[in-house]
Amino acid sequence: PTPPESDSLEFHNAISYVNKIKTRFLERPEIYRSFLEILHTYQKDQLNPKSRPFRGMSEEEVFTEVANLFRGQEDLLSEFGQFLPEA
Amino acid sequence: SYDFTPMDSSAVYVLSSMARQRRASLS
Repeated sequence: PTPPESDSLEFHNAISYVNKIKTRFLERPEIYRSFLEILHTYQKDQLNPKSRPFRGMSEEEVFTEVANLFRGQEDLLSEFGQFLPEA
Repeated sequence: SYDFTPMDSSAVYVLSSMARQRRASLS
């Protein structure tokens, strides 16, 4: 069983992170939108049992795509790595 | 407080699920 306080900590970290990206790319909303799209693609692949064993995006691919997107924003990228299951 | 759209909220949801998976895989 998962301790509820860990869940809320993860939720809180995710909110802070999304807010940070949104703020960072206020002048370049297309980057923020691309980030959301990468996450949605990843999630869709994860939730679709038909995509197994040929899963769509691996954690590594997600990280690579986000790394391309966040080029020059190393703090955002390293923080993103902390969310990935196999970073 | 945050001004989040539904898209933002689902990103939060995905990120926190990822973090939970990560914790599960580390423990």
